[in-house]
Amino acid sequence: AAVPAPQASCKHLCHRHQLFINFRDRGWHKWIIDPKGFMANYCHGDCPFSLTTSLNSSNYAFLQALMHAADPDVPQAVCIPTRLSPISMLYQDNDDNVILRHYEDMVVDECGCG
Amino acid sequence: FQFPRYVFLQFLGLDKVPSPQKLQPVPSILKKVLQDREVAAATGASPDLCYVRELGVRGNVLRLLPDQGFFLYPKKRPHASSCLQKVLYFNLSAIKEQGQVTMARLSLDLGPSSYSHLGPELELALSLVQEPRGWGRSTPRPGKVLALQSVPWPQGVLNFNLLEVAADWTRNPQKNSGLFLEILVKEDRDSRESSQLEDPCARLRRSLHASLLLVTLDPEQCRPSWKRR
Repeated sequence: AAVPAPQASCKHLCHRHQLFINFRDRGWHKWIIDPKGFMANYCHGDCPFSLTTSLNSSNYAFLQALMHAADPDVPQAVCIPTRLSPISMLYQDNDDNVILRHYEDMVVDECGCG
Repeated sequence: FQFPRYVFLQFLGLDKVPSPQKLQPVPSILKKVLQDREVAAATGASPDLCYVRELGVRGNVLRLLPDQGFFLYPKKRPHASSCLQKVLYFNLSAIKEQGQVTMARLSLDLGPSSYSHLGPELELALSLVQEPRGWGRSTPRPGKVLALQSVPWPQGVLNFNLLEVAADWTRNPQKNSGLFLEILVKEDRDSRESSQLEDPCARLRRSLHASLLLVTLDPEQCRPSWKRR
């Protein structure tokens, strides 16, 4: 039987949203030397079955969306990061050591349904 | 809703929120590495985060440790040419990850012109502090010599490779008794009275600045790359 496609407007579809994390807002600028903040971004939006193939989805997301349509107890595919990139942070610890460390997967570059 | 601060601190490898009185100066090498990474991120390049290209070593954490040592003022000058003695101490306890030290570079900045009046040449001796052999001995003494170097004229920052020493200290923290630095003045005794040395040596004491640049590799985050046959 044909599965009815849920209505979803474009702006509610899964995509990347801008999110800037400002260290000053949290008072962390007193010990984080650089950067002052970074564009972390986040993923949010619907993953309707009808569009899972076009929303940068995994094959599994497609199957999960299909199963959700057939059985609502199976959760819907969700909007998640599909490509992340690192940042480097320079900060000072309690022993006055200046530390430069690289952190993987800190910035969301792309989103998709998974 | 309170953001669980400890989660972020744990993520950074810290126990509590640092509250520095003032931010330490950032050495140019750390700035350079940071800038290069920012440029790479902006251009979409994906550099190897476990290799510090600027230093030519593997590693994913760079630390600049300030010297927490102290000057020694022996009642009797050990040699006529002795200018200053200092214990250099670097607290490595902050290194909590089971990291492998891949680089340890001691930098000694004698100051731009602090000893230009001293005369022809300085001699610098760097040793391990002799480990205490008994209770009650408080005066540190030089042990195994790590470097002997002549410094004929002011030449900026002097660097020493301390990889083996630092690796040993991180594995066995109890062995870290510090380093013994002695600066000697190669003087012409006929032309120079020892009392004349006092003032320039005092200037040298004020301007001397030591730091240890340490690069570590966290095997959890940096797995060895598979080699193709």
